[in-house]
Order: sequence, then structure tokens, then C-alpha cells
Amino acid sequence: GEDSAEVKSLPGFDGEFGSKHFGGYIAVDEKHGRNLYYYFATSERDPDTDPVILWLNGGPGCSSFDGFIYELGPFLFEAASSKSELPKLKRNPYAWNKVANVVFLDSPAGVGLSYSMTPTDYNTSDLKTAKDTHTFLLAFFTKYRKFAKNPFFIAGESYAGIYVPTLAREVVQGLRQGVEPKINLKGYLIGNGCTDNVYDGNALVPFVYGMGLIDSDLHDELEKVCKKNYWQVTSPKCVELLDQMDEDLKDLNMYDILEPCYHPDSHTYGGGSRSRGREETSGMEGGAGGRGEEGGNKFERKSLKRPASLVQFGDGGGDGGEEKEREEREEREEREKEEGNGHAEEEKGKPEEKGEREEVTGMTSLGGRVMKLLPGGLLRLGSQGAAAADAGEQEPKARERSEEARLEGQKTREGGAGVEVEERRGEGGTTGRGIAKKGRLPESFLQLGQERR
Amino acid sequence: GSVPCDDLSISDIWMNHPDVRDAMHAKSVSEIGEFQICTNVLLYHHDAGSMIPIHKQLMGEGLQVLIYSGDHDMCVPYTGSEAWTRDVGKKIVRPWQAWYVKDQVAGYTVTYDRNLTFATVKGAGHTVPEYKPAEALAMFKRFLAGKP
Repeated sequence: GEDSAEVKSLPGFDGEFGSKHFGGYIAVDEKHGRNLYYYFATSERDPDTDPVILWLNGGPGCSSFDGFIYELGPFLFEAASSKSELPKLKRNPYAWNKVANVVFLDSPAGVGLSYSMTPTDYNTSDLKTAKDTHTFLLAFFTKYRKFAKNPFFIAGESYAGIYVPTLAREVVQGLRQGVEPKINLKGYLIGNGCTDNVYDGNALVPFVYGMGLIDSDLHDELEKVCKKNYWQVTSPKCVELLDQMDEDLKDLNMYDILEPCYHPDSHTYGGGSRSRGREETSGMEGGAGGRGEEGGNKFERKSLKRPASLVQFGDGGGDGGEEKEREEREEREEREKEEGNGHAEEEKGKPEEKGEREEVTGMTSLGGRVMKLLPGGLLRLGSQGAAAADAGEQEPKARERSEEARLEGQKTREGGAGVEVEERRGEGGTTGRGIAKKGRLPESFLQLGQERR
Repeated sequence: GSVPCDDLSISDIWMNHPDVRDAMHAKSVSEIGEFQICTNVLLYHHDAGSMIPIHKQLMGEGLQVLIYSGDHDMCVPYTGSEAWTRDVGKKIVRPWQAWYVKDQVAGYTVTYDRNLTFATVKGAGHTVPEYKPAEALAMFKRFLAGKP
């Protein structure tokens, strides 16, 4: 089986691989046709004794080829001068397969190159994903039998902070039950991983204060009003302060606060936006520079449109001028405050749906949830609904209390001063009055939230 | 389908090229559709709850655990990971100290009992090996070798 899976060359790479590479599918459910894709880059040091690492990116929904292409994979990818050409590949001196046998796995089915013949399989969960990945591992170590004796570690980042421990638990349980082949699990590592709604949900305020991104007055007030609880918020005043904080942070690159934010449509950007792939690209719109080469005024970012990939422009959408929009939004919110309610409901189903533009900000909140986008995937960090997600660990009464708090929080947040999730529509022009209503978040994430409800 | 602030054109182009799919023994675009670095096809349920009880259980199994954080990440900030590891770890076996790569401070680290280490990677964003590849590899090697 190994021979047929060997990858002998890759387009864009002219040299010799530093070790043997394999790639292919392993079925985790033959009946439903659920197949997971893996890419296995063996160690360039001593594959026979070096550890085996399973690498998982997060999301949920993000491919581990993020890790392969942009992070720790065997190659550096350099963008070609034109987007119709393939990137150029060269050996990555910092590849993790310098010292370990690394398996990049697209999981669950539906992510990256993995797929299922049964579309309902795309309705999935943490526990199902862990089971499938364990099934994958057993099949993988059967296929690559000689690696089964090597020390084995599970690794990942972001939402893999959920994948990794849940999978490790499956493996441990399998070992207890004597499942073969025996996996030599030694440990795991997690980078910037999601762990727990309370800890993660309360992490942002101290972080942004510590980094000097919000001022002391706002921070002190947040602590005082919210009582250091930012993830399950019921106080309208706390909501208002969190909105104020969101406003202060909204133009930052959430994945690295000191990096510029890449805007695909940022022709006017004076400096270089950062392109992913460690080699900075030159063929990119918006500037040739990269990290450390930002020639323009950082503050120009403020006047830019949001990333085009996240904005759907319709009739009247366009470069309307963010400053004016902001003024209008403030004016609108002020009016809402006076009226005592958000107008999300009344806007539903209005006929002027055409020509709207939908904005997705990096960090936003909806109905009592504080949400963040993970790379390409989405995560609610602190969520009222999360209480329900954790219900397995809660007593029934506590669960009821959580639900009450969630509903109360939702009411408060939706009816209070903050309208966090907005969809703005140009009305008869590029600077038409924005109309706030729910719907800035991508559908799949909204679904995730709905499922929790 | 898209990621704010990131240019993903390299992966989009490369992973959707028929020769690449063929070389990697992957299904073609016509068979399974276009590759996206992050997909929207999933209807995903977070049904595992908090990871903290699971971490505690796994640490009881004697597993070696490294939790690391790029300290410039605002998406999953280090403050959360630092807090839960402190509460789970309880007993410090190696106190906070800087860790180094080529004589430069690469971050700070603390080790608790039951083989739990928390480390920051200084100046790294959400995806640590992307932002600080040399430091990430150094950290990874030390972890595998069971070194501080």
C-alpha cells in the first residue's frame, strides 16, 4: 500500500524531497463513503525512530494544508508573478519533518481534500470527529505498520484545541480496550488553542489592555461594570463597553496585532500587506512589501474598505467612505437608544434586500455571543449558548440557569444600545444610510449558533 | 471560505491545480469540488464541552503536554491559555523563565507537575510556525526531546 501512495514529485518543485512523502485517502466509514485525506512527510533525520506527529488545523472546517503550505510543511511556497501560474516551491529549513514524521490530516470529512459520498456526513461534531480521526489513525498505522512503534504525538492549533484532547482521549480509551494496532501515544501539543468558554471568553479584555490596545479608563470601567466576566454578559452597560472595545479593535489584524491586514482590494494601500506563505510576494495587488517592508502610513488602513473577500458588493455598494458610514452608524445607534430598541426585527423581510452589501468583521458579536473568526473558520469564544454546549458537564439546574442567563443576555444585547451584527445597505448611492440588522456573520456560523440553541 | 486579513491565493491556486491533485493522489476538482483552506460546507456542533476535564484526565495518563501561544494573537489570546494551564497545573516544577533561540528571547515558559508546560512565543501570531518558524521548530524539537 505504501508504494502506491508515494508522492514522487510535486508541481512547482524542481529538487529532490528530503525524505519520502505519501498521500492519499483512508476510508473511515466505508458504508457512507467517508474518506479522509492525509499527506505524510516522513522525517528527514531518522524516520525509523523519530516520532510520528499528527497535525490538525482548526476552524472548525479549516484544512491542515494551512499547516502544510503556510506553517510547518516541507516546502516554502513562493507566489508566481501571475495568478495563473503555479507557485514555486523550495525546501523549508524550518519544516517540522526535519525531526519528525508529520501527518497532515484533513478532518472532518468535507474539509480540504476530505469528502463523503453521503452529504449528511457534513453535519458533524467534536465527538464524531474524534471518533473518525481515531479510526483514521488505526488504519494509518495498519497501512504504515513500521511507524506504529514510534513515539506518537498529536498536535494542532486554534480549534484543534478541541480536536487534539478529544482525539487523545479516544486513543487512550482504545488502548485500554486493547484495540490494535497499539498506538504509542506519548503526548500532545496545542498552539493558541480553544479550550474552555470561560477561560477563552474572558481572555480578550486583559490581553488588549496588556497590549495597550484599549486605554486604562475603558479597561477599568470594563472590569468594574462587567466584574471581569466578559463571556456571559447580561448587563447592558457591560455590553455597551464591550461594543466600545470592539470598535477600538475592529481594524486590527486579529491574528497578529502588529501585522497589517491584507485587503485584496486595497489599491490605495500605501504599504505592503502581508501575504501568507513565508516568501513575500511581489505579484499581489496592494503593494509588494511584506512584513517589515510596510512603506505606507499604517493609519491609512482605517480608511480602507473591508477585505473584498468578506464583502459582497451589490448595487450601491462601493467605496462609500468609512468615516461617513461610521458617523451614520453612530447617529443611527443614538436614535435606536432613544427609541429604546434595536430595529433588527422591523427590518426583517423588507423589500430593499437587493443591492445590499454584507460585511463580516473580524470580531463581532450576536445575540449575547462574543464571536471571533478563526482563520477561515469561525468560533464563538464566549457564548451564552456555550453554556448549553457544555451541558454534558452541568447539573440540570445549572443548565436551566445557563439557559435563563442566555435568554436574558440575548434579550439585553439585542434590545440594548449595541447592535453588534449589522448588515448595511446603500440606498440609492454609495453612501446611503446604513440599516442595521442581523446577518453580518457567515451562514455556517450562524447555523452553528442556532444548533446550540 | 475566506479568512480576514490573509491572502490565501497560493493555496487556492496550488491545491486546485489538476497536476497537483494528481501528484498528491487526491480526488480532482470535478470529483470533490474546489479546495478551500476553510470550508463552509460543515454543519458543525461543538458537543465536547470544556476541554479542561479532558486535559486533567490525559495528564493523569502520564502524557507529555505542551500548550503554547503566539503572544500577538488576538483571536485566541495567550491570556486564556495562561490562565487555564495555571489553574490546572497548580504545582510549578520549573518557574517562569525566558526561553531562547540563538541567544534571543523567544518567549517565556513555565512547567507544572504532570508534564504540563505552557510557553509563549514572543511576537508570534495565531499560527505560530508561520510567524516564527525558527522558534517554532526549536520549541518543537525540545518538546519531542523532553527538554525544557
